[in-house]
Amino acid sequence: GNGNSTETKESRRSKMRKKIQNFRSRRRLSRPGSGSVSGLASQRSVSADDFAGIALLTLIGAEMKFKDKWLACVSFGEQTFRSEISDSTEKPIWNSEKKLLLEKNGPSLARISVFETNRLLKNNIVGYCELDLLDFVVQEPDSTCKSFDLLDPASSNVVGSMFVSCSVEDPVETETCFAKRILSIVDYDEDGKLSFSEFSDLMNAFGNVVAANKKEELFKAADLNGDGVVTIDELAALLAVQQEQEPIINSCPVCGEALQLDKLNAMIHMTLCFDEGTGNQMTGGFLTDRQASYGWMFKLSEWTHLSTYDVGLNTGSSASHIVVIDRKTKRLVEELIDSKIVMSMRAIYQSKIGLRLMDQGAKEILQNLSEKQGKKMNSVESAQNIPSFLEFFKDQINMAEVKYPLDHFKTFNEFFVRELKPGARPIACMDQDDVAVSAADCRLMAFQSVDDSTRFWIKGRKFSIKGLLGNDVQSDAFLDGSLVIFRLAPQDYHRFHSPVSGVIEKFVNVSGSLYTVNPIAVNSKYCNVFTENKRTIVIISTAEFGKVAFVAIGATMVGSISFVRQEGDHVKKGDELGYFSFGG
Amino acid sequence: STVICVFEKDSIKIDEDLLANSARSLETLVTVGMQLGVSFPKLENCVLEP
Repeated sequence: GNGNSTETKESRRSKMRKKIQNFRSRRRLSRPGSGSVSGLASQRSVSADDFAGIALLTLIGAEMKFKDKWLACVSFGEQTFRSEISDSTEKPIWNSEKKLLLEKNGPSLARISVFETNRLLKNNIVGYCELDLLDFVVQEPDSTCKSFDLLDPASSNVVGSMFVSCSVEDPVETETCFAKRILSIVDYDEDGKLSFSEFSDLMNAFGNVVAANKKEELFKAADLNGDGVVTIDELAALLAVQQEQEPIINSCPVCGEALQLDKLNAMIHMTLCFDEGTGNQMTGGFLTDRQASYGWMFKLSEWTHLSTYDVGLNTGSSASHIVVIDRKTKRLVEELIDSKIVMSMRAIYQSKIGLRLMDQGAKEILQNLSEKQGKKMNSVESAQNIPSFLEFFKDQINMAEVKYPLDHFKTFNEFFVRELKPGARPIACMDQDDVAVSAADCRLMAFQSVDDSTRFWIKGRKFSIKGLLGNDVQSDAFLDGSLVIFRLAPQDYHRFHSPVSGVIEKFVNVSGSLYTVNPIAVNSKYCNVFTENKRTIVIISTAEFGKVAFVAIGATMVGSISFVRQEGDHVKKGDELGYFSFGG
Repeated sequence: STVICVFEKDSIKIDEDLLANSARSLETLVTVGMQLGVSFPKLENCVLEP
């Protein structure tokens, strides 16, 4: 059918209105007692008869009687959300949105409180109002702005006005949008089509353990012309039908919660979860470390298998690969990464939705996770992880070249920044300072010009040399320069060395995010890893190459950058400059 | 984690094999101390024969 026609929209709207009116009249007859439980669908089951819809509440602004910085809070059921803080004004504007679950027998009364915020008084409540969201949407189905008196909680005097709008999403539209949205996450190239492997990844993310042939069967059913890809619309339709027969979605890919309820509950849960943190949303409740640690959307780094979150690296069918070429052997080598991690990284770093989510709070989670990881990896208990790490990378870590024996390392971080025996890394043309050498054991990309680097590799739209070096480095001489990128993988020796001989002129620290530096992020047009991540720039002055800018960039989990040299030191090429370790 | 080295324009001639792999968007596995490239002879240091 044509879901976009005005007639269809009108008829849906009137159906919706009727439905809500029915709920209202039934509620009046049988209003439940106090103490009803509210919240996400995961917390209790919602039957189709009970489901009234997902209400979009917008706190537009307020008119107060004096100038201040203001914030508004909404309490609904057991949940409380808050807006951003306004500018100092008598008429704060927030335009903060929150999607709330409306159920026939669930909470419908929202209490909005307005606080003044300043250094002396902190958050001091000035006024509040209460509104019944079901009443609101029945009386104002088109979500027009409505004003409410704000009352002083002590005297009940009117202290201002609150402007609010609220609308209910048509359940049919909620369902359609949800299906398209969740499928679009694995549509990595955003062409509106899904390959079988993308579809298979999605099934894994849903915690579905259906056999491979079942997935194939399902996929083929949608691929009507047999060209190996299906459109998102086709697949959404198929999923809707299949879901009626047996549940495909077993766990929420965002928060990781097990979804043992019916399709409706799964859909409501995930709709609310996906919306959390996107757009101009009120904040509250969801982005906790615990929830973050369960969902694949937050398994954002190839380092995650070393964390407490027990992802585990898989080999075989569930592993993905990054292919690199070994310079010594001239052979292609595969770097194993768990496919769930690859999928998470692609979902976050290669989509607008993902990056928007990142902007709204997930950045802080990355920072917190990295800091926690640093503490954990500095604990004595963390040394227990060393043998399994060595076992996993047994072909890639040569303990014979490590300076100290295994029992020397008291923590995982100590092992992680292990030194090598003298001579383990011969330096090319040691006596010729006009030959530059590799700064790290790594996967390297080299470009004669910055233009080449952006053509072949760095896809972040905001990348520039000026952005990379920051405002405190005179970057003019480097603008059209050559670029060499040394990427360190988990198993690599994590100390970095000077690629040239010269004098260290200065160190400049730039604070920033801790995005992954995996090619998935570097190759994303939406993500600007090299210009947004935390980093330290070292300027080395040389006789043969002029000035060389050495930029050490921190990443998720491995955000700690330490140097063993100081300003004014003379370094010979191959000399150690410092190391990366676990931390924020 | 990653290190990026930026050289001034025309100060280094990077080894061909590294450039060729990178132009195919293929990373090259290297170890500390392997050759990256050589400095271009500075024009001011060149003396033209009469």
